[in-house]
Amino acid sequence: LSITSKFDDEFWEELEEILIMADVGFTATQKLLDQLRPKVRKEKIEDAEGFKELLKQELASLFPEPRKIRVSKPPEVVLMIGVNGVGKTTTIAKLAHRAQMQGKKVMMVAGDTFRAAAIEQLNIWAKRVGAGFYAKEDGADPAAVAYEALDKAIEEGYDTVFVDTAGRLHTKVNLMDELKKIKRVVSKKHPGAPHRTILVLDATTGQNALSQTQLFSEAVPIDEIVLTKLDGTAKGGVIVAIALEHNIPITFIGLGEKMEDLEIFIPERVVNRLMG
Amino acid sequence: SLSDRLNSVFKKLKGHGRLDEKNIQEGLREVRLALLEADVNYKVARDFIQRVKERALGQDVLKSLTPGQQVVKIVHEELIELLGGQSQGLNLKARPPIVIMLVGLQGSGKTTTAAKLALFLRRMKHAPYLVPADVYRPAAIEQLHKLASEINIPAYPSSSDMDPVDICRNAVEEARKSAYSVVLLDTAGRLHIDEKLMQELVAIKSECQPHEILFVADAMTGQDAVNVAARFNELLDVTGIVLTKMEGDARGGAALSIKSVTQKPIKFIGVGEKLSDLEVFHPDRVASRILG
Ligand SMILES: Nc1nc2c(ncn2[C@@H]2O[C@H](COP(=O)(O)OP(=O)(O)OP(=O)(O)O)[C@@H](O)[C@H]2O)c(=O)[nH]1
Ligand SMILES: Nc1nc2c(ncn2[C@@H]2O[C@H](COP(=O)(O)OP(=O)(O)OP(=O)(O)O)[C@@H](O)[C@H]2O)c(=O)[nH]1
Ligand SMILES: [Mg+2]
Ligand SMILES: [Mg+2]
Repeated sequence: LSITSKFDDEFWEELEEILIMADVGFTATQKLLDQLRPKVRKEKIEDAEGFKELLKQELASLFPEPRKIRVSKPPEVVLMIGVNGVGKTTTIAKLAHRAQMQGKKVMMVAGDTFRAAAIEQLNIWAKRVGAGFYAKEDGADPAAVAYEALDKAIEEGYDTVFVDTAGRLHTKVNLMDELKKIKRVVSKKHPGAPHRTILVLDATTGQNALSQTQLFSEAVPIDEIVLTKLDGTAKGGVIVAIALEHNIPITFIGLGEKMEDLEIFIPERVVNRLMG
Repeated sequence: SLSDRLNSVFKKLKGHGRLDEKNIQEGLREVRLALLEADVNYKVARDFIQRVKERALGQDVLKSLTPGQQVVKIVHEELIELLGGQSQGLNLKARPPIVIMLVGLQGSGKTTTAAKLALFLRRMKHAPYLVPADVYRPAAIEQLHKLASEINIPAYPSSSDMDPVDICRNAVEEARKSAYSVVLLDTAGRLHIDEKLMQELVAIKSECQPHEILFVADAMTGQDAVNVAARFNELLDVTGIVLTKMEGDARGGAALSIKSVTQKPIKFIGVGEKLSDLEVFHPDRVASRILG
């Protein structure tokens, strides 16, 4: 942003351009600017420093705190969902690694029985992470895989079970139905499961992430969002638009392809990512 | 839809009026909004709006169309022209084996598209050869081998301890010896800002001299599409673009952004996860969906 102490039309236009180019989207940008303009006057913001602090707080306030998970009886079950290629399988490896580091006994479940070599991919990650692994044959019913995995996890005293699912476009009704079925079967099998349903979004995605969030949450309640591929040049600004319409906490961000490339999401850092 | 919105903007103007600066401005605001909602890059949208404005200014409002319809018509025509005018196929005229290299960001659909293209080419009576050159992603080689066996297409026996440049060079040599007519090189997904991995692509290009380098991009890509496409094109001089996951509800504005910044033709679109889900790109269909 040009260093300015004049909050004139040019200033707001330049800010609009930055936000739209960060994928915040036209409508969400207007909403944000409409909230900022009166505050700049009311709080007597005088310079770029003051404005940046205001913007930082305004953005940070949009993102809800992650909720405390209540697991009445282990294992905690985590369901990973999202459209094709966003990083679900890799993110499971990252979350499993993190849980292992915290001393938990972790199982990774190959719930993608559809895509070529999806089971092999997760199996390799499980070996690298040192976690338990459960899979059936290619083409098996994913709900059955999850059900049997839970049987084993409960019996063998696992703390956390991560269930991978096949990538699916949110517009495909039969695939959304399959997701509902997986959730139904898992919740019948184990009280409280899935304790965390995580929607994985790709930071390079534009406004379509809004439709993804909307339609996935119509199929199953979403507890968390993880935003991947923030190690690229995409700013992931669509999370602002999502925050204005939904109340879903973002818990982690993906910053690479290794199991360590996961960071906790910090709302106060969003301003730097969008403007930097 | 955009035409509804433009019709309501222009509803006072009828029959013998003229599209002038004042009434065009409001209509253009609606068009710009539609483009941005469709993920067209901010600067690409701005340049596009300028072109439409120049074409629209001073035009007589034709009796047969409402002014709103007229603006939509101009926008639609400009979009189709910018998207490439008409479909452009693969360059298959060279002496075999023709080498096609697929490149792009992580998860954009390269491996699946490689297999789709192999099926497409065999249906056109070619003898394709699939080459897994991704040694980094767990089970990437298995993934392409599985897809290849699903459609009975031979594949190079890569293993993850090989070097991708060697894989590609040896595979092209193998194709030449075995008289395959097209070689499809599936490379690992990578960031355009990863210098080392981008140089790997430059090395593969230099060793294998591909006839086609296809930049594979996800239809739901947002504003960053221009940065990614520009860098891949700058280093590799790509010959074509493939847009994947087009059967969803992504408006696909990335198509316009990528085409504008690379000036390279969009050749195919992916419309599903089955290997038969590949279509030749039609600019008019994509133009309609960008406009919404
Ligand atoms: N640069 C980068 N790449 C990532 C990140 N997360 C995942 N990837 C890469 O993105 C590609 C797709 O990752 P997957 O984990 O297979 O994605 P997925 O959602 O499980 O894909 P499907 O199961 O096919 O829907 C792989 O090449 C990963 O290495 C990230 O945070 N940064
Ligand atoms: N719905 C849909 N999914 C697609 C399409 N093309 C590919 N996919 C899916 O997108 C995901 C990623 O595809 P891949 O072929 O593994 O992508 P990639 O570019 O090779 O990924 P990396 O090698 O990790 O960079 C898989 O789940 C594919 O089935 C398409 O046209 N439509
Ligand atoms: Mg996966
Ligand atoms: Mg691949």
